[in-house]
This record gives sequence, C-alpha cells and structure tokens, in this order.
Amino acid sequence: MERKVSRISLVSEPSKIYFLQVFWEKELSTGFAISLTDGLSAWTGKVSEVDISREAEDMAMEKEKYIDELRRALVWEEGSADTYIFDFRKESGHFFYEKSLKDVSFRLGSVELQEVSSPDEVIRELIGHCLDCIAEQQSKNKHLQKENERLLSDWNKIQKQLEKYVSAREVLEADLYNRFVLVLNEKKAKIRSLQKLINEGQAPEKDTQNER
Amino acid sequence: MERKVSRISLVSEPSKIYFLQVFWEKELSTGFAISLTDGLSAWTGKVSEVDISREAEDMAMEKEKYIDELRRALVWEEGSADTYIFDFRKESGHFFYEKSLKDVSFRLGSVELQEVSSPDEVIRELIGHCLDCIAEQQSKNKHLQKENERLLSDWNKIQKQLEKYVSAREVLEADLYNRFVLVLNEKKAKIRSLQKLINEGQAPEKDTQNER
Amino acid sequence: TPATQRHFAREYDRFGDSYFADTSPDQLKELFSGMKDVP
Repeated sequence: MERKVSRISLVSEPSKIYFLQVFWEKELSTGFAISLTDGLSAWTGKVSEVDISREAEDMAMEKEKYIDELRRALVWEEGSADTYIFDFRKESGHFFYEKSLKDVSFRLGSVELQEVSSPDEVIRELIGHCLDCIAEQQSKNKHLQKENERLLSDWNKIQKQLEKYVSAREVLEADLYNRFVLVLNEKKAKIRSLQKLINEGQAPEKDTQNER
Repeated sequence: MERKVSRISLVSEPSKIYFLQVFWEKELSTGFAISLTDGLSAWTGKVSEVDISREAEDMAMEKEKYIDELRRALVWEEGSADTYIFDFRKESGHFFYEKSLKDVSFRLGSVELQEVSSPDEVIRELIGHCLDCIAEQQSKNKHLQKENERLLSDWNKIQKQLEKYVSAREVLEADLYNRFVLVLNEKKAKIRSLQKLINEGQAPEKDTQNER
Repeated sequence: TPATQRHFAREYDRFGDSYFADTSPDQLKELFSGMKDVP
C-alpha cells in the first residue's frame, strides 16, 4: 500500500492547514482512498478505477494524461511547478481538486468524503506513520553515511597506492638503467682488453719479422 | 529549539498510543517543555532547571547522572536497552516517568500538565513538524545518494587509472629489457668477432714459423 | 681451482653475464634480480 501525506489549505479556509492522505495500491489508476483531517475531525472517501475513467472522459482527456495530472495534484513532491487548489464542503462532504493555470482553473476531480466517528484513531495512525517514515529515513541516511565514509576511505587508499606506484615506477626505471649500465660497461671493458690484445699481438709479430 | 517526538503508552492505558513531545534549548539540563496528545486532547507542561536540580537531590543522584537518565527516558533513540514507563492522571494532570529495572522501578520525575483548549492546533503543529522532518530527511538522503554516486564514480576512475598504470609499467619494463638486450647483444657480437680475430691471429703465426 | 676461475673470468663478466652468448629479456631480468649491492 502506497501512501502520501501532504499539507494543503482549502480555498474556503485559506489560513487553516489540513492534512491530506492518499492511499493507493501500486498504481493510482486502479483507484485510491483519501483521508482528510484538520487535527480535530477526519473524513475519508474512495475514488474507484471507474470513477477515474469517467472523470477523464468528462474532461475529454486521455486517461494516461489525466492520471498524470492526478498524480501531480495528489501525490506531488515539493517543488512542483504546477498549482493545484483544493476545497471541501463539510456540509455535503464534497471534496474537489482543481488545476490552476494563469487566469483559469479547471476541475480535476472530486470525491464524497464521510466524516469519521473516531477521528483520534485516524490522527494517531497518521502521526504514527509519520514517525515511522522519519525513523526509516534516518536509518537509510545512517546507512548511506557509512557507505560514503567507506567509499571515501577506499578512494584515499587507492589514491595513495597510485602515488606509490608512480614514484615506484620512476625508481624502477632508474634502477634498471643503473643495472644495465653496469653490465654494459663490463662488455665494453672486455672489448677494450681484447682490442688491446690484438694491438699488442700485431706489434710483436712485426719485431719478429725484423729480427729474422 | 530542540524537539523530540516519541510514541509512548501509559501504564494505566497500555493499549492506547500517546505522543510525547519534549522541547528544550541546547541542553536538557536548563529545563524542558512537555506536550502529550492522544490525537483527541492535548496537555502541556514545563520542567525548570530548578525542578531538575530538586529531583536529582530528592533521588540523591548526581545531577549529571540524573540528566543522563532524563535524556534516556524522554529523548531516547530506538534500540535503547533501558526501559522507561510513563503514566498520566488526567484528573490531576500529573504526568510521571519511571525507570524500570528487573523487579523494581524508581520514579525519575514528574510534571503537572494542563489541558490545552485547542488540541487541534497542537496536533496540526505536531503533524506539520513531522512532515517537515520527513522532507528534511528525504533531502539529506537525496544529497547523500548523489554524494555516494559521485564517490563511486571517482573510485572507478582512479581504479581504471591504476590499472592503466600497472599495465603501462609492465609495457615499459618489457620495452626497456628489449632495448637493453639489443645493445648488449651487439657488444657480445663484437666480442665474438674480436675473439675470433685473436684465435685466427694465433694460427697463422704458427704456420709462418713452420714454413720458416 | 685457479684454472676454473680463469676459465669463468674469460667467459663471464662479474655479474654472471656471458661475454659471448647472446642474452634474452628474461635472462637479463634474472641477471638483474641477482645483482646485489648495486651502487
């Protein structure tokens, strides 16, 4: 069961806050329940899938588009650009919601709400739900915080590893050249000694010839 | 102004949920306000710094330790190991809180609560506060989630960089060895040819001697 | 024996690398890893 709790004000009582709860299963299009309270009384009602289809037809709106508008009106997140207005006639129990455009507003839908005999139960349940939501969010946040700390620590470790690697590479390169030069110079020394032998070998041969 | 909202039940009405709000400025020790509601009625009261000191004295408890107990009882986080019990006498407005140990419980403190004439205002304010907390937590959550994604992305980048570096180092090493070997083997070829010359130089000398 | 010493001195440098036989990258790597007290 999905639920959204929002603060609204009614056109007929602009200075008073009401709390609107919308309950639905998976998709708003399959119907939803509404609960309205002012902290003293409470009213509830239902909008069925048939009601939704009919409202969309009456407004000559595509059903998908209508449901999208409903979602924005009743289940909105903070910062929505659109304005929706609500009103409630306590005497008749008629609750309606409209979309407000520049100079005009058009009726989005309505529902008949019945007054609840034990509003305190509705209110207690609502507050309890809010406390549960808070606790759930705090728990999520704690987990994310821990996760972030772990990721930061991992990043720092691997950063150090990379730095070590960069400096180790430079050391490696220098070391390899060093060793190469030592081995190379051994060969050069050998070449020099062989060359010397050859040169000395030629000179004595010349002398021998002269002697002969 | 700090505030904590909790769900409690009263010893005298164990099956009913009440909501306890505790308000304090910076430190609980400087005094706090209490608000209790069952979703129908609401009661409020205050505990001053003097009251706190007196309660601690009456219990022959160090003030700091007493405040710590108060904090656990009234401002607790979920999962606290200690058990605290509450009761409220509506007729007298007497609200008290006790710490419950194995076989005994001892009175921690009490406060006189006055019934509020407009409980709906208290209730609306409470629900409004809860919705604000939820929104704040959700916003924190969003931010942490983004941060989490950024850190993960950074970690992946640097991990790839390290992998590149490792394979680049291996390529460098192999390349250096190849070059070293080319140069060395050239010197060895030179050594071989010089040695050959020396060996051949000795043989012809022997022949010349024989001829002579 | 001195004779053996002289033979090896003719054939190999002080690090053990042959003067005459070509070397390979793997052999050179092994040679380098065996070199001690490299200045």
